Amino acid sequence: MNLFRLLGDMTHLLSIVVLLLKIRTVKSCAGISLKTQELYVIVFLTRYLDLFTKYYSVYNTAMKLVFLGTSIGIVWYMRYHKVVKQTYSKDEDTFKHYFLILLSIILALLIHRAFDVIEVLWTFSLYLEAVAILPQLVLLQKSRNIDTLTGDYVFLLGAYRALYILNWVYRFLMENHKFRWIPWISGLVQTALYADFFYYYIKSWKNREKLKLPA
Amino acid sequence: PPKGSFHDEL
Repeated sequence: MNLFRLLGDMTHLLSIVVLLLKIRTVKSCAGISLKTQELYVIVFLTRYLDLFTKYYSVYNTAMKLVFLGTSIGIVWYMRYHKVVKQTYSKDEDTFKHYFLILLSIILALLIHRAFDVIEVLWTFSLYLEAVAILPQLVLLQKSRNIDTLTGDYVFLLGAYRALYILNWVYRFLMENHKFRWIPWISGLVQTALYADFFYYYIKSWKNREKLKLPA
Repeated sequence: PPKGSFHDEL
């Protein structure tokens, strides 16, 4: 475990805390894409298949349970909680996210490091995570005003993968880890998709003005 | 895990 990965995991955890804070305190999920949340549940389910078969550390197992539990909890809140589900921007969350799942499955079947169930599903989860934010970004562009917590959530979610890329550079240099195309490219694509958002988020933060994405 | 894999990550 290196500092970049720890910072990355903490940033990821913080993004989920911010989202839960927003949903629980404001009792609203306005501006949050249910589709992105559902994609994240699939990402965690297919990535953490080895949860009960492989033990790396207490930290690793605990964090997997937290990520699985919170992502499923958030989808439950947005789908079934009597108050929260009314605030879901249903007719704006229109991204065809099933295509993202299909594309990721096809790509994982074509490009993977080993053709076994765990590896292919793990690869699938990397490809899917890279594009999982798209429905959320599209929804943000449609939202007239983006509330602070939603902006902070997306920023932290994007920042965590950028930190993971630094972690891979560190592991490559210091732990003479081999270069791994699949996580690297997926992570770079994922972070690149946030570039536009990062620009407007930082600009709004510097100018002390409301976050607004160009339509 | 094999050296090359990142399965020990989240």
